[in-house]
Amino acid sequence: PWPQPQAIHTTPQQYGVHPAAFHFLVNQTSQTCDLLTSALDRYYKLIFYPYSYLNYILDPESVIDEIKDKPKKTLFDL
Amino acid sequence: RDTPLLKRLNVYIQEPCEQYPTLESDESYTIVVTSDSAVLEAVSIWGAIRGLETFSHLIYPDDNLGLAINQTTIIDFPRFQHRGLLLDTSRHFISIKTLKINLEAMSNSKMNVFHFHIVDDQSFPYESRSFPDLSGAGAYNQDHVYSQEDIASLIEFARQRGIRVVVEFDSPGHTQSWGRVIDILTHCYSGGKPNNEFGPMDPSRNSTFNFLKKMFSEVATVFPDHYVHLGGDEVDFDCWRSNPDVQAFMKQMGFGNDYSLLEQYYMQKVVDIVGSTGKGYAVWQEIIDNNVTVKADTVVEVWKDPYPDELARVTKLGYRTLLSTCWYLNYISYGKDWVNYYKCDPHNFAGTDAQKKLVVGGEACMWGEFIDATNVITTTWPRAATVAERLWSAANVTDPNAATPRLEEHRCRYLRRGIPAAPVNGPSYCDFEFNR
Repeated sequence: PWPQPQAIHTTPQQYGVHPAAFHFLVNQTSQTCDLLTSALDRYYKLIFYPYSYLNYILDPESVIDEIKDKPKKTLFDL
Repeated sequence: RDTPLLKRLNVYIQEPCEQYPTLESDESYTIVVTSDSAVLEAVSIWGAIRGLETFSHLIYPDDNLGLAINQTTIIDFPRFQHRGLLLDTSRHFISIKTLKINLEAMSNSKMNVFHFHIVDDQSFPYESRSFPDLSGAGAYNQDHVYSQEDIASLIEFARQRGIRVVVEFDSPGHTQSWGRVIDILTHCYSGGKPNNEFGPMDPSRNSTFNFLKKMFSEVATVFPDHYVHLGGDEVDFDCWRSNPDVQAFMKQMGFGNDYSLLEQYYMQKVVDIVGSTGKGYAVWQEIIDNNVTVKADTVVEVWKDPYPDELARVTKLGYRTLLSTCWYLNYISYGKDWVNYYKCDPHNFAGTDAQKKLVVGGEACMWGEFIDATNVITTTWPRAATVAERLWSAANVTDPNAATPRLEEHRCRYLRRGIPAAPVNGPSYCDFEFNR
């Protein structure tokens, strides 16, 4: 990551990350608000649709079809 | 087939969400990815947003898995609270859309203060509610303006990313564009007659301060951040010296021929005006150099060299301080100029621990003499990201050789995300090149 975190430890153990199998969960006991839900929505798009993300946040109408219409697996292949 | 899938990221925030980030916000978080269910914990919403950014960095393209993440544990928090970027929208106008792309790039590097240097001598693009003529006559033209809706949408876009918008209305100098319709500037004289030139704001007239009172009470309502940047840098005294009313005022005030006392008087009035709105203020270091008495929570921005001496002097006076001296990114040169930015450190000065604690961070500055929407992103990024690492990461993260491959990867990440970050490490490539 950039900037370098204060403390980070990783191992070679990998996990696959698949747009159809992954989701964000807000813990029941967690505080929540509009900022969190919009951040989760944003980062889901940033992680799985990086190529159209910027257009989406700057002009959602122009991209929403692309994201909506694209079957997840195609994007995954990408 | 035998590699497990990561199925979820459990997010947990401890405290109720604040509406806006502040200088005191807690941005710490932890991330644990050790099974098909990862966990992100944060004290505040701002830490959660920083953690989500890091989480998005942990996921990478993998030939077999498509996208992958490694088993990871992260404990993270910023070294400095104020990690800013100044953009100057007066010397060249920059569209709101480009300003938002810059905010996006800032959040990808965890920068958290947008220093909106919105007006200056050259143009006044801020559409004021109280004084619409200021941009009517002061903007380059009627398209090169920021409406109240533009400003509000920029502030919201920044808030969503945990970025504070600290606006700068610099005075008494750098105000030529203010005076095109409202008579607040000093009339300069030659040979005992007005010469149709104008200087800094005219401190000898009460009308100047009546205007400023109205203007800053508007600014206080439009910009939610606790701090307004009042500038106060580079005041030229020649015009003041030439004006007979100002000369009379100097005599009346007993300032003799010391015009820095007049500058001090002006800034004292302005900080009192802004202080009465309940706002805090940031100022360039000249205000302190000229012994203006400011509120204890004032933030002083150091831009002069040698910065170690300047930091030592300002923190010795007990003010919270920002460093920007070594991060004027508008000075461009051929080659890896980011290494010098990376080596600069806000604690690199002789001072007590108490003085070091007064340094709350720093800012990368992109002045607009030769910068507009065509090159602001490519010139600023990823070079500003090296300032972001200096201000976020531990003090011992200083090796530019170790940083080089990581900066390359971060640049490629920007390209993947549609942000045209320029090459800064010589010949190389990214799997996904910019091709907008």
